[in-house]
Amino acid sequence: PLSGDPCSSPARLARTPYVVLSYVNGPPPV
Amino acid sequence: GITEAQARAIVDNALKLYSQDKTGMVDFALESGGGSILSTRCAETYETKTALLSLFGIPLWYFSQSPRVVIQPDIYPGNCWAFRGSQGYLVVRLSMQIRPTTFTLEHIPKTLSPTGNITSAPKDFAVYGLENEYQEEGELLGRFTYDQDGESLQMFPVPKRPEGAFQIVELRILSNWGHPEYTCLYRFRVHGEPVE
Amino acid sequence: GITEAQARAIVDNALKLYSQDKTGMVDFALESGGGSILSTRCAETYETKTALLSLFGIPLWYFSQSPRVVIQPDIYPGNCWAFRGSQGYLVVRLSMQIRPTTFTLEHIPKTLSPTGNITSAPKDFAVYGLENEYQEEGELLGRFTYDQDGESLQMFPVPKRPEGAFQIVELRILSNWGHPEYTCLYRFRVHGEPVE
Repeated sequence: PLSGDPCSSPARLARTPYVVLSYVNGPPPV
Repeated sequence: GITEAQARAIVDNALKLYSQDKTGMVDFALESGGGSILSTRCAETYETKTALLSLFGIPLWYFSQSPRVVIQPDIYPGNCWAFRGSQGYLVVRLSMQIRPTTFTLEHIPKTLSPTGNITSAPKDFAVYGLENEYQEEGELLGRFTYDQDGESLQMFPVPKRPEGAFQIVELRILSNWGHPEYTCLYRFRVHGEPVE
Repeated sequence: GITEAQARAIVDNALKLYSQDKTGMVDFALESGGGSILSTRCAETYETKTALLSLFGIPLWYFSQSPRVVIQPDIYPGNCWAFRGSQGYLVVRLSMQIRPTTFTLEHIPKTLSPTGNITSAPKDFAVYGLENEYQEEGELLGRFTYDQDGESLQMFPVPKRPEGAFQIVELRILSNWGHPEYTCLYRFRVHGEPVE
């Protein structure tokens, strides 16, 4: 890691170069 | 009693059939094999706006499964096309012109459903052969019922051998097993005899 | 000795369970079913910069698997999330609130590993139930060890039935089986009892 302890805070996936899928407003149709 | 060799043969044959798309029969609706979804007529995809895709924290769009998944083999929970209500239509162009003999409908098994039930499964349905995608009432190939207490994969032979051959079929879902908001279609397959 | 019918029944039941995601149990972490990855901690994705995607000869970007693959069912070699070192935490939001009863961890079998070993597999791990995604120390649901000499898919029952129910769990990988640079997570599943 460039700075800080990687265990101290959660790495929100929002900052990563991946498409992130999050479920809002309930579960998908199954 | 059977011998070990006979038991091995039973196992091998069962595994072989399982590995052949579980049916050992050509699926002329399969998208990768040449099938395609032409339209959904009166059916409206059930837009839940629940699966949000984002990149670098920026929301991009809400994802929902398209009708194409009905002719794709992945049937994990959630990988179904959901349409509003219990009546839906799907017009499928097969990879070639065939005389349909059997249809297969699949749903997830109850054991894998997070809700513990499969009320979103289709119940009564009918399949029609169409001359072209705009034909409103094609030739009825059969009326069937998917049994929620049966196997996850159910096969439905056409009751009467159709005279004509078709490259376009229409799947009409007429009812579901009780879900008040939507019906989920996991996979629909069309088997038959190719014609020249 | 057994009869042919008994042998067939054994085989059919085995295949049926196999076809039900191999466990016949709901996986509340499965992404298509409503699970999602919230965050990672103590973990840095192991960027190899080896898989280069290009179009018309123009390099676009280096691809590496995201943590989402841990809640997706494809476990072919390489379809794992690799994090640097042997310690990594993953926070997973389940499709609904449950009382967790069992966890499943999968890795590729040694027979399919190009290196002939699975030193990148996780070894000791722990699972916590979190009240919210920012909670640093949740309720410990159990400490377990993935056995590199065991089955590819291993299930770990929770030792003591948790009092509370959770929709967020944290998977903490504490050690691996010897790979000096990274640890690979193929698939993590969470099973349990839904609560209202």
